[in-house]
Amino acid sequence: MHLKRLELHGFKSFAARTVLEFSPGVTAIVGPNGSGKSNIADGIRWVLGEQSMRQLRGKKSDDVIFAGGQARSTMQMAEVGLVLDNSAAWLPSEFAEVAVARRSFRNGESEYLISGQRVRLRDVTLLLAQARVGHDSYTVIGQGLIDQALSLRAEERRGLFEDAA
Amino acid sequence: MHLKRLELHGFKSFAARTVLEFSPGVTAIVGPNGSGKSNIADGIRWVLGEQSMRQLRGKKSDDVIFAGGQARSTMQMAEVGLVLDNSAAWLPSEFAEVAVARRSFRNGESEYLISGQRVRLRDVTLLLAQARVGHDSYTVIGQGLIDQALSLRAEERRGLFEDAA
Amino acid sequence: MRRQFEETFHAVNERFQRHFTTLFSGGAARLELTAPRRASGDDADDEDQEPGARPPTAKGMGVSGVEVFVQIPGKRAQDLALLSGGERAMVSAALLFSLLETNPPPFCLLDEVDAALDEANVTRFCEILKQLAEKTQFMVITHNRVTMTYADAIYGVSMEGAVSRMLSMKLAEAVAIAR
Amino acid sequence: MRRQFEETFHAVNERFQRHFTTLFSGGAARLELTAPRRASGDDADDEDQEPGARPPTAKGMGVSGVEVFVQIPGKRAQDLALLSGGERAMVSAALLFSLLETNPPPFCLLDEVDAALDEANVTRFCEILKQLAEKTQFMVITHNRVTMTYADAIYGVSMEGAVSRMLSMKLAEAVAIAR
Ligand SMILES: Nc1ncnc2c1ncn2[C@@H]1O[C@H](COP(=O)(O)OP(=O)(O)OP(=O)(O)O)[C@@H](O)[C@H]1O
Ligand SMILES: Nc1ncnc2c1ncn2[C@@H]1O[C@H](COP(=O)(O)OP(=O)(O)OP(=O)(O)O)[C@@H](O)[C@H]1O
Ligand SMILES: [Mg+2]
Ligand SMILES: [Mg+2]
Repeated sequence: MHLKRLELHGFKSFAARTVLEFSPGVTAIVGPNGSGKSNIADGIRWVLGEQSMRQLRGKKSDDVIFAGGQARSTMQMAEVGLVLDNSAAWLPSEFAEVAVARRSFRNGESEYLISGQRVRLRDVTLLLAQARVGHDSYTVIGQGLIDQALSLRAEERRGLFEDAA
Repeated sequence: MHLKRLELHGFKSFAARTVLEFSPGVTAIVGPNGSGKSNIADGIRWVLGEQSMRQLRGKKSDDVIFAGGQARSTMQMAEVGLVLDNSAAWLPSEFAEVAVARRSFRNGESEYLISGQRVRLRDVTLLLAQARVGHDSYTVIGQGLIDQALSLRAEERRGLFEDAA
Repeated sequence: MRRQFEETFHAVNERFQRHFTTLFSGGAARLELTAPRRASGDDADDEDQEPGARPPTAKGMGVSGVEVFVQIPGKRAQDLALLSGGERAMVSAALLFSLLETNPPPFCLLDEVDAALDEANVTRFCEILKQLAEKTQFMVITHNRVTMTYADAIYGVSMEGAVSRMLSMKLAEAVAIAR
Repeated sequence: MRRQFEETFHAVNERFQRHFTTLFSGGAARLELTAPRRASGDDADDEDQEPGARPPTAKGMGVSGVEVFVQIPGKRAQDLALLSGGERAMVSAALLFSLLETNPPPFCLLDEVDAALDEANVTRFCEILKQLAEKTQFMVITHNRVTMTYADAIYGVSMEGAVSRMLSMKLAEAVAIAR
């Protein structure tokens, strides 16, 4: 199973709807400082259910919504969608693709969707656990954090093994 | 005033007596991972009076003494010496050069020297303060710490200004 | 539950020893299980806790932990703290690769994990990444031109005003703007 | 004492605004003095403290602090936390350069401060470094070939077994082994 597609719209610096298609193997993401590369990493964590704003470099939950720039106004909603290939039927779905999406509004509301249907956060977490994908395991290794595993206490490092089990 | 020479002997990976001559301007220090570049930075901090082993990536004070390798045995003493150019007579000395050195022994003893004379740590700290050099100001910016100033609390950041005053 | 953890631990440990010696062209390393901690009495060493380490949690009590021991080729076994920035990144990479290989997740995104590595180490790192990529899809955020040469596809991001734009790129174009 | 701090603050602030706009080719930034904190009541926001920040000290009470505000060209003013790794390094460089210029220390050692920077930013960083080097001697530890081209002298370090050796090098030799 692999990630087929990632869509960002209104999420951090991705004001314009942006679609990234991914193939199996290695995809490099490159660009100048501040262009938005780590924002893509944050988008993936966020759609996988990340609740800690600190992990997303923000303070309040609407920090992930495009805040406007000198030539573009603020947006009212952020959305990230992830499409997983399910042709090997890993996930309990008869479809060959499973789509997970998350939306956040400036009024504080939040929505989670699986294949277009509104669901609760725990349904998303359950589905992703079955796909062996999580926002807090080693699915996304953040900038500057490669040696964090070495700075953990021994009991916390054990946590990484429980994710691998 | 500038740094003329740095000597390391038995300090961390510098088992062999090593002398670096520095000219004014920009000197680059390059080499593979683990070759000893940051150990030079640690050596400078240490001879300037750094007392916190954590700042030097160690746990106990004799962690800075060469610990031996597969083909070389452990040493009993670490020494770092720093020679400052004093031709503009910034420092209260009639000499054109002022040398500061520090030694540490495995038995826990420690020595500080100014121009070859045994002195106390506070004499070194006083002299260096007159030279406007300190182990804890921005004389040495450690690896991974460039944006530490941004992570400080506002009151702590003020501390950097007091060093600059 | 406990049995599964131990089986996983042994599988990861065996791979860790192998990946470490590949990444360092020699030397030796291992993971060890530590005895479960008891409350309070052991907390004296928390002052040595490195900056960035999470504070003690109640769930740390009563379970064993995992310690990492390494010996870099030519050097003697030393505390992880004394290792260089690049050496720590390589040890961490060996551990990460071992976890990924033991139970491959569908994809993994790495954000500038090569930042501290010299050219020889970036190459060794990427060689293992490429092998693991047969089972796990990798997205690698990087400024490094060597890393880019290992990619099957490259996406470029650019900032126009305050808005990010994405663009598929060829290797030559990407390397031209790389470090 | 208080007057000296305020004079220093204004001198550093004026340079910070200039260095920032040079490093970012535009935009705006400033430092601000914050009102002295009172004890306990204000500590609620300590939970937001970033990892790596030092814990509150008694000496933080009753003195004003220094806040940093930035607006990157084309973007709106934002919290420092949301900035990218490279943007944070550049803001920090602007602050460091301002402190160094206000009261030049005899020398300054920078250990891999260019690690997060793309090539265009490394160049802008080094241009200012070269100007400041007329008053302050710099030792720069780096893996970056652009940074090496700005050096007046290059020392190479190599590890033989467990022992470090130093060697004067020419630019061409250094760049050959660089990233
Ligand atoms: N909600 C938001 N609205 C608009 N812009 C935002 C928002 N959140 C973050 N940004 C902007 O995104 C930029 C950071 O992007 P990102 O961290 O992805 O950069 P990067 O490409 O990873 O750069 P680097 O190579 O320096 O790590 C910052 O300039 C920040 O101001
Ligand atoms: N007391 C000691 N005795 C022997 N070797 C030591 C001692 N202390 C540290 N070392 C060794 O020094 C090496 C680290 O050196 P250093 O941090 O200077 O590397 P570096 O050149 O900065 O590398 P990088 O580019 O990865 O940052 C480690 O391999 C460590 O084992
Ligand atoms: Mg980034
Ligand atoms: Mg180093």
